[in-house]
Amino acid sequence: KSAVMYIQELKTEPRDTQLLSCLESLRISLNNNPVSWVQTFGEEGLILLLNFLKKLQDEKEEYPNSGVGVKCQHEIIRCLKAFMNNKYGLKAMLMSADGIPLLVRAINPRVPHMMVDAVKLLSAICILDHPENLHERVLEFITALAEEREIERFQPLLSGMHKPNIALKVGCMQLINALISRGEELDFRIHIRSELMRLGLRELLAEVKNIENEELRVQLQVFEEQAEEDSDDL
Amino acid sequence: DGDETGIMDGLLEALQSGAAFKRK
Repeated sequence: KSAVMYIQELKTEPRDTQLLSCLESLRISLNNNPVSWVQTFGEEGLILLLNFLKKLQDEKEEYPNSGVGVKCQHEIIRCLKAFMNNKYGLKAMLMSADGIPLLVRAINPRVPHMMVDAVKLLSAICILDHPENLHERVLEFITALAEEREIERFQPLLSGMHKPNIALKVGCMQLINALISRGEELDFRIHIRSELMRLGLRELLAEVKNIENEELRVQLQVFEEQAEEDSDDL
Repeated sequence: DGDETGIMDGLLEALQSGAAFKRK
């Protein structure tokens, strides 16, 4: 199918399994076609995907156990990853008003597999070289959503760390490291760490240290080394 | 130019290996 055909199909507002199958096929096309194909899918396609994600996230709050809806949300996030895997798509995603906030809303510990992909994409956005400090933008949206939900802003990440899914623990630590390490001010970095520790990260770190997993070990080491360096500087 | 591909893959790899966090 051409990029235009996907746009036409998405415009017919498919639902449930029809939407899921369209998204699965779109993800494969986005991953396997040249950038020119992604450019044809373009901003129009991106906006359609983001609108679907927004609608599904809103529905999810009303009907929390709709399995297909959650699968569609996850598939959209996979499509976004494929869309953003080139300069054109990444730029379009960063320019869209809803891109980052919708990824932040996908940080949902009740859906661990989707959360892994969301936190990884957000971590990648945080470390991008960009004139605007993107880690600040990510943190602003995390903070705003937590205020809306009246919870501590890092609670969803801590809840993710509590889950048995090791990839999710790695993803959460990646985002924590990305948010902290991009902070230019020592005070900022120390503040974020102490906020996390106060929420229970200290106890969690002691626990997850015993898990034998190379990717997790790398993230824990980054966290501890940077904390030590900052502590020495202080 | 929007032709550069594999950007996300590269960033995710740098995050995973820890290379993204090396201080200058």
